[in-house]
Amino acid sequence: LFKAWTETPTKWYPIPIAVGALLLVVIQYRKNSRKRNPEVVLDQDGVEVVKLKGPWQVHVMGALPLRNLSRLWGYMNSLQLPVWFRPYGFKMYALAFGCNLDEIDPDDLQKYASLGDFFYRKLKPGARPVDDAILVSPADGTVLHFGTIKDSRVEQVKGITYSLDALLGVERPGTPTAAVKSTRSDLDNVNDHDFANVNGIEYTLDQLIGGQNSPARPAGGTDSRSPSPSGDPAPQKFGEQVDASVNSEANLTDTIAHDAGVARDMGVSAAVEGSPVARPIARRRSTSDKDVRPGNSLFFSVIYLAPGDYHRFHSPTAWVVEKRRHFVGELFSVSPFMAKRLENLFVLNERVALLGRWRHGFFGMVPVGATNVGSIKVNFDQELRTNVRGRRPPPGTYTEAVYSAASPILNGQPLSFAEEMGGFCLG
Amino acid sequence: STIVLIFEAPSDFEFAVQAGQKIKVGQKLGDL
Repeated sequence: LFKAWTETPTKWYPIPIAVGALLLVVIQYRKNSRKRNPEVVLDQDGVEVVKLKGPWQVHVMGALPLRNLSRLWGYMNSLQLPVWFRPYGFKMYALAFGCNLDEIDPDDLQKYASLGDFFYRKLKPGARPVDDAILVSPADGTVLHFGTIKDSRVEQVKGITYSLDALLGVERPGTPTAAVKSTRSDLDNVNDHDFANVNGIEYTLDQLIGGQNSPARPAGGTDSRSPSPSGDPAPQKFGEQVDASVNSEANLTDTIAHDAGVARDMGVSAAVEGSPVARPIARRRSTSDKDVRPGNSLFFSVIYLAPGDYHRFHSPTAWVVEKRRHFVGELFSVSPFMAKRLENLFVLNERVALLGRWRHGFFGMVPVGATNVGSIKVNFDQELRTNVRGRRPPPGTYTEAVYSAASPILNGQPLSFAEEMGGFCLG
Repeated sequence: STIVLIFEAPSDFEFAVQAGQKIKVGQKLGDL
């Protein structure tokens, strides 16, 4: 074999230039036609079926048990560190990942029991001045991409797009999908105090979206507000009453003042001290770019949070969150390296789509999890549980909760400029 | 981790950032 390999003479033959040119034309044609006709597979409802696509490295990543690894990572980083070690360990971490220790609150590193605690650190008041613009950054990070949405396609990186419907989800009334729970549209025809039956589980409308007999909002500011009992996949969640009693008149006054502030920032003249019937802005259900108001467009922006960044996120404007959709998915890394290689990265990963409205129409914010930070917290949604063990629902399905009870006046969870909304935790 | 914002705005909305730019909470992302 060695002899044959080394001694067999290689004979080179010239091929006609035309054949070579033809070959190049064919290769170029195939490349272009692949770009023009991406392999988009639609399901029976016409919604794109998202599959893992990319080079071999992506498929190797897809074969790894990323969710289990993420939970293990979270467990390891929740272990308490020796008090003497904490300053050294966190200073090393800060040096490696570029954290600014001067702005953290508390600044005594011994008070952070674990790396997970330190990762989810708070900032000192005033550490982040808020610009007087209509849209500010919701997080510390790097702007990966931004632009306008055309034909309901969002651009991940130059030339690679994903479906807006796949990212935010579409309402599929009547679809017998166990993971999709009730939406407002399911309830629009239900009278107060009636029983709605979704997926075979009964509950009262008051329990679901809050009514006159439902408890009022909780006291203690926005962090303690609870959504109406959500459409969580676990049946025991239904009928469970969230503690939402008002403890003092003063806190209720604060809450109303907060909502009034948000309404004012949204350009709404809501009768906040009057009866809770005002729904000042027309509710828009569609996120399609074909349905935006005349003169408006749909825009997108992607911000990547590196491991050393402050990992809480804030409200980028004054808006009202009407609902959230929790998509259980993979937990690929969302680093720029992967974003350039893995198509549909943000659609494949676990994410929480917070959908609502601001003064110019539809507004949505989607925190997307990753391998090291698989847990997403939303302060005003105590029911939300991300990166949990258990059977995975079919791709593209989601659980949904509405926040109608949070503010009957604004019919959702009002958020003011730069108000803290939640964050990402390790594992 | 990543945050994706999707929003409707008047067509003359302009982003005030560049791709690859570092940004902080509360910093201007865009304006009319």
